[in-house]
Amino acid sequence: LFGLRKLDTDFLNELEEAFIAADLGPMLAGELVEELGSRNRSGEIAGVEQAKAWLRAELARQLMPAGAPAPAAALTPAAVLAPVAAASKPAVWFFLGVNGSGKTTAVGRIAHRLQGEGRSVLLAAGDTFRAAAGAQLEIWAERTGSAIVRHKEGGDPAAVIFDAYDAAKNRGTDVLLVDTAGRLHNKKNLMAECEKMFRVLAKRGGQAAEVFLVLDAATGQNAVQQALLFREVAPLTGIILTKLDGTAKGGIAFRLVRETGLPIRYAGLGEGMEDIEPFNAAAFVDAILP
Amino acid sequence: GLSDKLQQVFARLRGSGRRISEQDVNESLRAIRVALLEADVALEAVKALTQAIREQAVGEKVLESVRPGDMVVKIVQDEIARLLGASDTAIRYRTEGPTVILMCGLQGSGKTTTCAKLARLLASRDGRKPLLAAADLKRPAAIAQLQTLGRELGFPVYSEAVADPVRVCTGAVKHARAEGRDLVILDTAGRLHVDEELMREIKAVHAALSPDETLLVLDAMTGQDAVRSARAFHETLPLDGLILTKLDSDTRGGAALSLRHATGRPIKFAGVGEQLDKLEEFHPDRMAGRILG
Ligand SMILES: Nc1nc2c(ncn2[C@@H]2O[C@H](COP(=O)(O)OP(=O)(O)OP(=O)(O)O)[C@@H](O)[C@H]2O)c(=O)[nH]1
Ligand SMILES: Nc1nc2c(ncn2[C@@H]2O[C@H](COP(=O)(O)OP(=O)(O)OP(=O)(O)O)[C@@H](O)[C@H]2O)c(=O)[nH]1
Ligand SMILES: [Mg+2]
Ligand SMILES: [Mg+2]
Repeated sequence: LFGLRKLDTDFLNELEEAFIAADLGPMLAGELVEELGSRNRSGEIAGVEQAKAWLRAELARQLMPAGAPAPAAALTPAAVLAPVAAASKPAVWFFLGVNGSGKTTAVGRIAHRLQGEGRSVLLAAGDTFRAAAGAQLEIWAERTGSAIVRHKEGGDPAAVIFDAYDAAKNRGTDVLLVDTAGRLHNKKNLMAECEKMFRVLAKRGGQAAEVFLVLDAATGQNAVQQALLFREVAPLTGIILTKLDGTAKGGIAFRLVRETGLPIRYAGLGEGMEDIEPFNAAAFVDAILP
Repeated sequence: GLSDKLQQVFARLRGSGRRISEQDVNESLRAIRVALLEADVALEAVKALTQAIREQAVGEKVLESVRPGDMVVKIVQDEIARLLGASDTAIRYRTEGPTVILMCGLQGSGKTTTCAKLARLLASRDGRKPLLAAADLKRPAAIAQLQTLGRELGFPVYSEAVADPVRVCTGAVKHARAEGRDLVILDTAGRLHVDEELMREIKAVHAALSPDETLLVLDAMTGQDAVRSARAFHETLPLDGLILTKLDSDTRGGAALSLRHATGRPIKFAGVGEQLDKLEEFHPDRMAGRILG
């Protein structure tokens, strides 16, 4: 789009359509194009080259909520950077989200990265409902050399977390990764079950160091509702955007950051062990610009 | 929802005391466009819809009408109903030998769960004797997942310790014949339509099995990517129908509007919950109401 072209109405319309196609949503797409148009009229931006530069900077800026840690430093939170005081171990990280978004796979891949950094990892099989959920996580535990705490199917997820936390404390584990069942944000009973997990952990003297909302990058405008309702029952600290290796651009990220102030922390770029990375805003923005 | 928004737009115009102009219709079209995009209707479908609405609305009828808001709302509803098409939930059963249904779709869309749900629905609705085939050889515990669901429903699940899904699928059909099962539902691995190797793989399964129905399982919460992926699968496969899952979420599900137009195929069933009895025949009129909000 940014080839040899004039910065005219046709260009702005095409740009707006590209943003809509990337799931930025009609309001944000319209805003950006309007802003660009007015800066062009005022003479501040002349021509498509300058427009591209401005968009790159502006979109990257919109992905950085105030006060969020820079993504590169984000993989290991302060709680697990050496030296780790015994009292702050284990760092408990939760993985929440709607059905099929990629939570269990994210847990497995982050366990792999942490192991690679020399951290000890325990997985909690907090999905006690879905068929073969525990078996799926068990395979990731084996693949990554992580310990796992798992109860029978149908049990209380809070009880799994309770046991896993105790086990991690007793073993001096650095990080406890909690896999949870997929749940739709509009299901009151499931959201109440989610809230209970944090209460039970607090009762045990623990607290969540990280709470990730795991979100499929192809999700449409409903993603905002998901984030807002999950945040009512969980102290979310960041978003993991999965399946960015598809054709979906994940443009809902902009609305999410704007409306929740949550940072995008990791990107899932495939199904393999290595295919999760700290979120790279510049690369993300480049993939969105047509 | 959209109907209320449109009524507001027209109430304002009427309140201004002058006649409704073409310019005013354009303003209502902008409101329609934003509302449909917010509901995740594909951009190409929004453009086609607003064009069709403009042509009808700019006609004499609406401009002269006492209640232009109502007329535009009716035009929008009719156009959406037209895009969704008539209900079509039939399965093309074979008269001899087991009917084969191939399920495909992106990662996490709900294929494995829907295989089991569909077996249950077709057993109950059409008196079928289903066999489930565990042909996802990639995902950890995918076979165990389908086996658990099959056990729960009392349906046999076929699997083979091999690396080639074609072998599992052909083995399943052979096994179904031998056991008197008249329906085989093939669960496959989630795949991206841009993954050439995996699209070749499912094309090979399709070629070897000549399924009677090929159904794309798509997450109703998908945004603009829905029509892209559906079109890509349809160009590789050809599809006979679609199943929209997770409609028990509060997503407006606008993706549904463009699917028939993009593939020429109907949405046959809707997943409306995690439990195995939560699969319904798809109702186009109910979907239209949901998208309009
Ligand atoms: N291509 C691609 N596939 C992914 C990615 N992340 C996860 N997946 C796939 O998405 C599917 C669902 O992943 P899961 O980890 O089971 O998702 P989940 O959120 O735990 O699902 P539920 O527990 O059932 O809610 C699997 O097939 C994964 O391999 C990604 O970044 N890229
Ligand atoms: N709420 C709800 N959840 C659903 C529905 N259909 C499937 N699910 C859930 O969505 C998640 C993913 O379902 P799967 O059947 O594992 O999806 P899949 O397409 O087989 O996933 P892959 O094989 O990894 O590509 C599971 O948690 C299911 O229980 C539905 O209609 N409503
Ligand atoms: Mg899971
Ligand atoms: Mg599956």
